[in-house]
Amino acid sequence: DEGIGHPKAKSPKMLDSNNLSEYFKQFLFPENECELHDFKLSFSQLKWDSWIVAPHRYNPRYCKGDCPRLVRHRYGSPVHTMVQNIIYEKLDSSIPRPSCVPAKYSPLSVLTIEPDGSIAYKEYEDMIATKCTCR
Amino acid sequence: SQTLEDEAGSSTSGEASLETKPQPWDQPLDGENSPDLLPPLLKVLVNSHLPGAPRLQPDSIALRYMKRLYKTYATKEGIPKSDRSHLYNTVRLFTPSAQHQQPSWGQVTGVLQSMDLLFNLDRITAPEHLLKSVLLYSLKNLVYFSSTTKCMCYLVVKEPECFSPPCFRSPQSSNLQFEFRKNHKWIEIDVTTLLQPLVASNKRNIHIAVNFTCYKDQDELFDMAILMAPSLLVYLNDTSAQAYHRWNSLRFKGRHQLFPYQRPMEEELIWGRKSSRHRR
Repeated sequence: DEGIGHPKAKSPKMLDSNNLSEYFKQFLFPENECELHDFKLSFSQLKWDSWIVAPHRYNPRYCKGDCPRLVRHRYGSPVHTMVQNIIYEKLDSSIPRPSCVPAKYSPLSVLTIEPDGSIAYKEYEDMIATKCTCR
Repeated sequence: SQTLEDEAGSSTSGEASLETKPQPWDQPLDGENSPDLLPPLLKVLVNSHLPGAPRLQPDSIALRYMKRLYKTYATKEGIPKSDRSHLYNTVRLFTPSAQHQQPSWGQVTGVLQSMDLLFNLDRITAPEHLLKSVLLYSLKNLVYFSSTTKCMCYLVVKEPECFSPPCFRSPQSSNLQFEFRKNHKWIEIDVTTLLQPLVASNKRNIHIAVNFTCYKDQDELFDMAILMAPSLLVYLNDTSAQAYHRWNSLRFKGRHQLFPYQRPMEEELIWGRKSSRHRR
């Protein structure tokens, strides 16, 4: 059925019994799939190293990539995500496709010098992305 | 945009309110990023110190202590270590803004010193609740005690502008026994019970008078170094949304384990549902 399959996917290879999973893969998972990427920055690049003493390097990470058409279990996406994808593909392509965004974070400990010269150790919530999802 | 239209609409009162009320664009710009463009969390970091903002340099010994505390509590990447059970997510170290010290010690008693210390705790924010507080002494030189040496510390904590006796907190003297080893560099004196009521009632200028006395055995000679002015260390639980709440993450993990693996929806969509008759 030519309607099935990711519009960008290559034309399906001849179906061969022993690479059935390969055949399905080209429909289910896009090439540059939604996943977590590193971005290591140091506070000196932001000119904040005069008051942020530690950590020296900070990797907030980020999510990037295309969301597969059937995104339920693999990304913990709600059914709404599939509905949105169907709307985009079948009804109105001005509706955005599901986006690849962070789903979980971890905290960061920061050691800073305060304007009055005192020193503060603080733990901030949600500073590092640890898992991506499609929404 | 709604509020902006309102202000633009009612031009006279709008202009008046625009002039009086500080507008976001009034914020000093931090390089190319005005604080308003940053996510709320980094705004907490940026707002409290804009790189151009003047700042006092911290005491180097205090900074060394806090760097060591950081390594104890977090990994090199800055991830809080999960093996910690206590609830504080903020530790602040204050050095005295003013101090008066009378170093005096007699050959007989070895009285160390008495000090009048003034601490300004303005950096403690309202959502930060005090859990523990210690006076932190760093030994200027290594002091050689035998383990039998007993030290007595006599503390009075009060609000500086208040001089009549009723303001004095009930003075607390605590019997502190020190046993020094070769590399011992810090002494901690717990002042939580004295400080708690003041911090809880939003007092931020604290006056602490300390009298430190150490007794030695008759035949023992020891060269007593003069202790340097102590820092005040406060352990706080920041209850604001931006702060990391350890017990929250523990509770979340517990709940997540309650609902083990669910049959994924798309498998049912692709391979069809099990026969409902069978399930019924």
